[in-house]
Amino acid sequence: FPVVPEKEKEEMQFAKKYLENFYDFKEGKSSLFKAKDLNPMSDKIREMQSFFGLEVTGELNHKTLDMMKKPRCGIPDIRSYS
Amino acid sequence: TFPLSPRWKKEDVTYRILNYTPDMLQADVEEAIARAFQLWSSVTPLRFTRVYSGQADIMISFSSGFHGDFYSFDGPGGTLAHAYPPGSGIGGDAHFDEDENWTKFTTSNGYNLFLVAAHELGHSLGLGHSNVFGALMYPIYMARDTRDYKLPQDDIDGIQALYGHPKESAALPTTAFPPQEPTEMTPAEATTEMPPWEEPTKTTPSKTPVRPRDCDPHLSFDAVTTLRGETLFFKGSYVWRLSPYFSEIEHDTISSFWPSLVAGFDAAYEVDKRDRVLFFKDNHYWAVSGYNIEQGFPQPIQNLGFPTSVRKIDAAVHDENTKKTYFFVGNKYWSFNENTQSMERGYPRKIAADFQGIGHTVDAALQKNGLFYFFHGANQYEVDIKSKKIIRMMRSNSWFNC
Repeated sequence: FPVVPEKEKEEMQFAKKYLENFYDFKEGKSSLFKAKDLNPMSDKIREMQSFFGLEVTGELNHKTLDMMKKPRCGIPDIRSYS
Repeated sequence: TFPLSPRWKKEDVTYRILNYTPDMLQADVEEAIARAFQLWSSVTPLRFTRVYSGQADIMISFSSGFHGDFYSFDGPGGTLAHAYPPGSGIGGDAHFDEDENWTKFTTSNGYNLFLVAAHELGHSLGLGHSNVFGALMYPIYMARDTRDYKLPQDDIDGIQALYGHPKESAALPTTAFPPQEPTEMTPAEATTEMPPWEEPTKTTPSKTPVRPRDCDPHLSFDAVTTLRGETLFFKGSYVWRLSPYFSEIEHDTISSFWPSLVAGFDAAYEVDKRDRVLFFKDNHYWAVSGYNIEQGFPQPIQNLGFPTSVRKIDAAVHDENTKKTYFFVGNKYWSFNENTQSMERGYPRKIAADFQGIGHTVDAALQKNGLFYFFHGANQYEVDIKSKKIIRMMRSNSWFNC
């Protein structure tokens, strides 16, 4: 289900943390070769959606958020522990 | 596998259980771990030996929060456990979050230690996450029956890519504990006294064994409600989900949203300011917030002020402007004040007396776009909230673009 509006900010923070933990997302990390990197989270959301077979939109929709909230293993999905 | 495919360079691997969770008997923890190892040893040449002191290849522990590595646990839910790829020191070690409720059963009240341990030990042996849904190495916890659990092919392929196939003589179990099948128990079975909403005599059987077509001209609904901007139509165990976020109607079942609720709602309504939806079935009601069922439910409908002679609600609808909820029972309706949480005086009244033209019972009711919609069989009446007059009549499934 969609999130209640007052929770949106909280959910965004949650998603950011999830992507940092499991998809190597680093805020502010930008590519020298990309002129526009307006939403660096989108790429990571796409990566996560692709991994789980969700519709790849790059948007934090409710299905993506639902998947992020499921209990899971703490090992990252796309990189090894360092 | 992990980058560079780390693996144990030997076939005899040791493990040690450093501590136990208080959630389970120690013997059950030991059995769950041994069974988890046995899954992997049955398809590889690996042999696992438990040691009781000193350094083992795989050190197994339960802890919460920060526990000495760079990956602190996060309290109940979220991350359940993690394990490190083969290597020296912390390599191969498996950590389980003590803030979870660990169990040997497959229930909704805890996490099955055998399933989680089997997954984590896959990491300890060198497997990374799989994106194959249903694989043991899929990163999301999925409760499933662990009796006679077989390692999925994707996991077998992965582990055999690292270690090869088992030797012919290695068909016997190599762990200290032969695999035993715990007795599965559902929460209902675990309860000696069956709660009233689960008594067979009080459960209304599902009205529709098969999902009707969206555009079936005879389609009727048991209950309709909004939920966070979406509209849910209920019939039997089925849900039609109309959302501004997707163009198509989504087809679901009640159990996919709320597994513990019994299908066949009589009525439902949302109080969106409280992010709460109430579901009615027979003489009980439940409050949910999104996917979560609020604690303390079900409650008897008499708690809302109904006399004991009212055994079920036909329909309910909430008016956000007046903060009143109308309950439809037979040919009468009641008005409930959500602010004072009490029934209003002067009710029940005849539906036809106030809603002229509605001379029959109401199956389901909805408040949407500033209007009421009353459903009766395959028909639906659009009603002005203030004047309570019928604006037009439509088919019940007019929402499905038929």
